[in-house]
Amino acid sequence: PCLQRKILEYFDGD
Amino acid sequence: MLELRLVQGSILKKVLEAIKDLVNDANFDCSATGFSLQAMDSSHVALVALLLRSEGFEHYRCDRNLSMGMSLTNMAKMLKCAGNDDIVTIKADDGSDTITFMFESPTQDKIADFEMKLMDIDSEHLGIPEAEYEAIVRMPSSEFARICKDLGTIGDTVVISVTKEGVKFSTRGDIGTANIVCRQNTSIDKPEEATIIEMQEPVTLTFALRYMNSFAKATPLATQVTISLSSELPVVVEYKIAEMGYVRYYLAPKIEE
Repeated sequence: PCLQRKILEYFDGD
Repeated sequence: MLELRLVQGSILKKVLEAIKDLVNDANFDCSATGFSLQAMDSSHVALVALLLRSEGFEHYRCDRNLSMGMSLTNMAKMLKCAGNDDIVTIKADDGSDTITFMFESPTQDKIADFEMKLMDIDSEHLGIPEAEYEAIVRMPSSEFARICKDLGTIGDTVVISVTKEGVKFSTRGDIGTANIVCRQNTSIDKPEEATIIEMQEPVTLTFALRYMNSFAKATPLATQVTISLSSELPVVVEYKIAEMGYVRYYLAPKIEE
């Protein structure tokens, strides 16, 4: 089983 | 007032085909730099960043920075009505809630205009930091598309592994497993067929094939694709748009629970 990471875990809002 | 004239209108048609399945609605930003878009898919797993630089347009007038919310499905419907050889002009007046796409045939004997309603879209703009990637693979975009399509018939995820031997794409499904290795191949006479691997560190990451197959819709935009990988970052799959800019897709990896 793999957990799908989210973009927001890597990039912050401006 | 906004007026952007693109002689090679087919670029815009291809851009929409490349992004419309990933993102439904998005804000297009227009500034002195160019016409751009940044949007995440509805699951916030992938992000697409588009840039069409102002220098790439034959005429580029953008009096002030504008952000225009558009349904990409509807925009794609309108651009499908443009011929492949048509010149496309995008026009919008200040404060207007519509945008106009004008299509001119190369011989100027047919001129069409399509007016599309704009929409309010509340979207977050993310800062994407400059990063050094552990491995960068450049390969023919058609080859990458073929690999993702083939592996997608067998499994749901792809493990991309870059070593000094080459780049390996692997999947596993109910019916079995598949591994495809591409070795470095610097075809000097045919640069579009080259596979070039720049590796600082070996890197192995797992991604959902569904998204990779969606990114591969950008294949008609570029003969080569660049895949940048680092263990702590989303992968970047980049299609350069000749002399104009790029479509970049960022995809968050899957990790073992």
